Order: sequence, then C-alpha cells, then structure tokens
Amino acid sequence: QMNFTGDQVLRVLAKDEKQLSLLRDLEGLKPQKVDFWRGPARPSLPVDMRVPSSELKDVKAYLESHGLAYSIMIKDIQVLLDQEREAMAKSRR
Amino acid sequence: LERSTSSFSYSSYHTLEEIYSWMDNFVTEHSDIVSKIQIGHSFENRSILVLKFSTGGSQRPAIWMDTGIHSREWVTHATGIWTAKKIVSEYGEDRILTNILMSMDIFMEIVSNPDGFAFTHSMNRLWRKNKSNRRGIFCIGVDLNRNWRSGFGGNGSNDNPCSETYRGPYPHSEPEVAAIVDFITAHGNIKTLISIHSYSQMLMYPYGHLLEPVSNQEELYNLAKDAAQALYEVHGIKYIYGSVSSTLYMASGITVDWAYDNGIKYSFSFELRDTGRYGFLLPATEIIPTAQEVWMAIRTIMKHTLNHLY
Repeated sequence: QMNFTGDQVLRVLAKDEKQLSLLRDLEGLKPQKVDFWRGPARPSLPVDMRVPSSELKDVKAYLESHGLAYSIMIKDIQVLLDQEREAMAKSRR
Repeated sequence: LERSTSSFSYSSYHTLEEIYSWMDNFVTEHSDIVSKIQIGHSFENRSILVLKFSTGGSQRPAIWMDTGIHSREWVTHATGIWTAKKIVSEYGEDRILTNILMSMDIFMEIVSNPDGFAFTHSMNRLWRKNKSNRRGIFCIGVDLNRNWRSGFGGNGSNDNPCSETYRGPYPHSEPEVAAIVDFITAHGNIKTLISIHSYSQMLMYPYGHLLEPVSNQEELYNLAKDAAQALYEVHGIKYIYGSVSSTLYMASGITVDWAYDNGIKYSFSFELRDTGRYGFLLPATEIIPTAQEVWMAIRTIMKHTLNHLY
C-alpha cells in the first residue's frame, strides 16, 4: 500500500477565471504531483487538491505568491486512511 | 467470506471479493426478483457483473445504474450495495417502487471498474482510473468517464496518458466501457441511465462536451430539481443541479452524454456527499445516510420515467 503520511488536501477558493487558470497551470508545473480531487471548474466552486508532503512548501508558496486563498481540508491523509482501514478490520471482526 | 447477506455490514467498506461474495448470496436469497449477469471482463480479466431486478416479462423498458467507475470513490459502491438491498426490501411495500418493478426492469452495475477498485485496496487507495497499459505508453490507466464515443477527445479530457483524465487511445478502447456499451445497445430498451460518482454534491445531466442545452433541457432541469429536493428532505444535504458543462466544467467522452446521444432521454450523474471535509475518504459512518438520501432522488427519477415512458 502506498503511504500518504503528511500529504494534505488543500481547498482553494479561486476568485476569478484568472486564478482558476493559475491552478490549472499548477498541474503542468507539478506533473503527477498535484492530484485534483475537485478540479478547477468555476469561481463559485472550491478546488480541492492533494499535495504530497514533499511538495507542500512549494505549492503553498505558489498559492500565496499568487494571492490564492486556501485552507487545509485534510491535514494528514494517512491518518484518515489508517482510520478507514481500522474501521474495515473492525467490521470484519 | 460471509455466508449470508444478513450478517453483511451495509455500513462498512468492503473489498472486491467481499462485494462479489455478497452478490452471490444476495442473488441466492432473492432469486425471485434478482439475477446476476456477467457483461464482460476487465482489462486484468476480472468479471464485470450486473444485478438485474425483474418481476417478469421480456425486453421491458429498463433503468441502468452504475457505481464505482472511478475506483477511489468508495462511497459509491457502498451506496450501490445498500440501494440493491433497499430495492428488494421495498418491493411490495413501497407502492411507487412496486409499480416501477411491475412495468420496468432495473440493472445495477456496482463495481464498474473492478481492476482499479482492487488496486485501491492493494496498493493505492487514491487510484481513479482503470489499469489498462499499452506498449509504448509510460503511464497506466484510462479515465473510464472520458472514454465514451460522445464528444470524445474534446475539451475536458486529456491525451496525456499520465493525466488523471486521460481519455484513452480511441472511444470505447477500454473493456470496462465497451462492456456497458454492448450491453445497453443490445438491450435496446433502456430509458434511464444513472451514473453515480463522488464527491461534491451535484446532480447533473447532459451535455458535458457541449454548452448548448439538450432538447429536453427544461424537463431534465425540473426533474433534477425535484430529485435534489427529495434528497435534501432526508438529511438536509444540499445538491446543486444542472447540465455538466454549466454546473461543473466541460468534460468530453462522458457516460451521460453517450447515453443521451444513444436515445436515453433521462440520463443523470450524481456526485455524492463529502460534507466539505473528507473528499474521497468519507467515513463509513456516513455510508447509510448518504445512501438513504440519494435513494429518494433515484426513486424520484425512476417514478418520472415510469410516468413518462417513451
């Protein structure tokens, strides 16, 4: 099983189309690194993206430098995965 | 493995083996109304299975439902399982569902992407695509919701095999998609298609690959509105609704567009809840509330189909 320790899901609220395209650019800047759980669609909809722990510093710097407001939706993905796995094992028992 | 569905936990996530074992028990226990059909094999040669709910007749108008085309969306498979159980337990009790099943059949494909789903349990919980790999292509997997022959290759899909929305080398290149296409085309009397995804709490209808409205846009909008209202009344979860391209984004080669272009007037896709906190990692405690609310929306759509057969 892949381990996602320290990976976070950031929720970004793009104000306008320009900011949305900055987010789309991120996929090109960080190929196969940034995983859009909710892709850049329209300003009224949040963008959720999973960022590996190794890329967090860069990605947050990119967002902040472009004035993109974000919050941390999931602080550590692996914690939720461990809970999910434990719940499945418990249910099986 | 479980020997009967009575000890099966509908409020937990399960592996592919557990789901396929549940299916066998479920069909055995409800053989008067449920049967299992194999419609094909996945890229890695796993069976692709469909549950058929029928009270008789032949070639009846029918409803198609699929869950799990994106493998990491675990709450959709779990919702499909709960919905199957709901159908057999409500038949004979719920007048609307009973009327539906007296005139129509229901087909439900619970694991539309078995290879990807198995991979989420074995290697990568966040895997989305199928597992196809082709000579000379560096990355694995095709996004099965971009591989349909409707607007294939347009905006909102990707020709980069490493992208999460890679559309595949050509329409219906993927056995998981071709199996559904062949089944629905051969059946020839499917009147409604409901494809269930997660997450973001949306109920959408065609088109994704075009901005122009479909011919019965007003009917679909009003039906989506009624369905979203029926869903909201269960647990107060709000869904937005509209066409894919106007509600979410341009997406080409998607299931609902192909269905609509092939004569299925009532073609919808759901994006189930996450309540803004968990994304694809919705806790198992939310499986049943999610399934309960989406059942009321599905029931609304099926009732409309029954009253407006075409």
